[in-house]
Amino acid sequence: QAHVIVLGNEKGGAGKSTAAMHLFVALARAGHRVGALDLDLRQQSFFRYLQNREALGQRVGKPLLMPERITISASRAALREQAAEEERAALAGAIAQLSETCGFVVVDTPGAVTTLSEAAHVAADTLITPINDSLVDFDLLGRVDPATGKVTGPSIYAEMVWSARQRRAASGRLPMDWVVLRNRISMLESRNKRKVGKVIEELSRRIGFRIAPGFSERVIFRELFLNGLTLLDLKQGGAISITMSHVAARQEVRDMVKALNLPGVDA
Amino acid sequence: QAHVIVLGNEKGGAGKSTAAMHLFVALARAGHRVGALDLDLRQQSFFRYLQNREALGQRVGKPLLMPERITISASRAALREQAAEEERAALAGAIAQLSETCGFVVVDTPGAVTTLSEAAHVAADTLITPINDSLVDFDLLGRVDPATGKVTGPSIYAEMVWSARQRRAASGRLPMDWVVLRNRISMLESRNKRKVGKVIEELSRRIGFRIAPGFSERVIFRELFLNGLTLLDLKQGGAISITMSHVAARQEVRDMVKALNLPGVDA
Ligand SMILES: Nc1ncnc2c1ncn2[C@@H]1O[C@H](COP(=O)(O)OP(=O)(O)OP(=O)(O)O)[C@@H](O)[C@H]1O
Ligand SMILES: Nc1ncnc2c1ncn2[C@@H]1O[C@H](COP(=O)(O)OP(=O)(O)OP(=O)(O)O)[C@@H](O)[C@H]1O
Ligand SMILES: [Mg+2]
Ligand SMILES: [Mg+2]
Repeated sequence: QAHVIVLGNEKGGAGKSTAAMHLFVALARAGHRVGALDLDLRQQSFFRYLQNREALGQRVGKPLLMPERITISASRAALREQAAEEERAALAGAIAQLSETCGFVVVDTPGAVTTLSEAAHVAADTLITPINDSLVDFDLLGRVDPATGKVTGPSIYAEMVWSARQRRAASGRLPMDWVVLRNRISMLESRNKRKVGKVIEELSRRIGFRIAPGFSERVIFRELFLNGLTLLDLKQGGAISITMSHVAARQEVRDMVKALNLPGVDA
Repeated sequence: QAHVIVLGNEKGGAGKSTAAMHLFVALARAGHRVGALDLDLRQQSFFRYLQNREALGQRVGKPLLMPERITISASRAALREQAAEEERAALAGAIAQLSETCGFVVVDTPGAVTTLSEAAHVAADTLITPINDSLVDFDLLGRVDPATGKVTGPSIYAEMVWSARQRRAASGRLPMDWVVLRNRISMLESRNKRKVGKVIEELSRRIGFRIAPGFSERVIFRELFLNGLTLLDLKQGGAISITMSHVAARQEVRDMVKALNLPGVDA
């Protein structure tokens, strides 16, 4: 089976789709065959980003690196339990099909808990959880005692991951590698930034996830969406001049990929 | 009935809960009685923020301004249609109950489309849609032609709002006032910032929403979550010294409230 990499965080706007797109481009440019699934069935930001990429390739007459995509649709069954069965089966089928030709499958999930996102977490060989540099986002990962600032335990998303890990173990699979990625980190030092860093460190020791070097708040991470491009696609001397921020952002993406320790990938 | 203000955007992380909290504090400090509903049934970021506020009041022995809250829970019915009926009825009941004592009801919704969020949009006298300063976020509001940069039409969230407006009109209510609020605006000028501004302006003319002055990316908007405070609660000479950024942020919140033209509210 292909190595399944899931972007998950039930907190909205953490950076799942952005990270999914940058990860796909990094793996594809390193020569790997990548499959893609977008389990955010309505929003489809990851697949919209890829559609924009495909359209650019057609406009300029030069195809761009694209993943193999399978579109999954919501079940229409009236009974919830039956709909859940159908969706779980559709996901398993899609992963099996992509595994025939791809070494990696990148799976984006919605900022909510759904049948498909829970099933994706069980299927994840690597789970990447982007998180805004904010205690509002952290609140879904871990609980903090406001009086002392200490972590008191896991929160609802960490508990969902925990139960996915248990189901994975019960089916005899290797444990998932869970990596938390701080995202939209401010360039300014602040009390808040240190506090978020501290509670993430504390929680990682308690519930066993690794912390990858994160992404800073940079316009380049979102500016190229309409053309389906990422900073990794920009060449020296091309239409968009490469700035210091692009060079730094490129290093941040490389550092993330390296931290993932993916099989067969030299960052 | 109370004036119902809904924070809505199916795009995750746009700033709905943050805006809901700052709006509640602004209205309460101006002497209005405010009810609160959190329709993000699992994440509950708005109610978590309020719980932290209540806990601070208890810790320091001085109660803080709090809204009247009603907690709505998900229906357990196995049939989707029955669950939807029950949830719509629960929302209508909660709004009616809060209307007995409150002039305003602030309703936070999840970053997804659910029965409750759709029903809330129909009930909204004022709908506030925060949006990140990004074409990724805009993609759910309007479609843009990548080749020309022109808006080609509404996207899926705008269409959901449109159908809520129609159902509202069918039940003989006054039209909702739809206000889009740019959020986490970068302090730096950029091509991206101008592009986003342009497409929001273009879409507002086509589908009829107003644009409120937005919030900049400022740590103070998220830093006080653990204590349930907002920058509006900070006093001169208190524990946290007031900086220029706080003064500017306070003005941004005031400008938002003023732009909402709420009945009986002098910003
Ligand atoms: N490092 C970054 N720098 C600047 N902007 C960013 C960065 N990462 C993400 N963004 C922007 O933040 C917003 C949220 O990111 P994104 O949509 O990828 O998150 P998500 O977790 O997929 O959200 P959802 O919960 O809606 O699926 C988008 O507008 C995106 O363009
Ligand atoms: N103006 C701002 N400046 C800095 N940070 C902000 C600002 N507005 C929101 N944030 C931060 O951005 C993140 C998303 O905001 P928030 O949780 O309010 O959005 P939301 O739309 O309610 O998300 P969800 O879709 O998960 O409900 C949070 O970490 C929050 O602290
Ligand atoms: Mg997404
Ligand atoms: Mg929210």
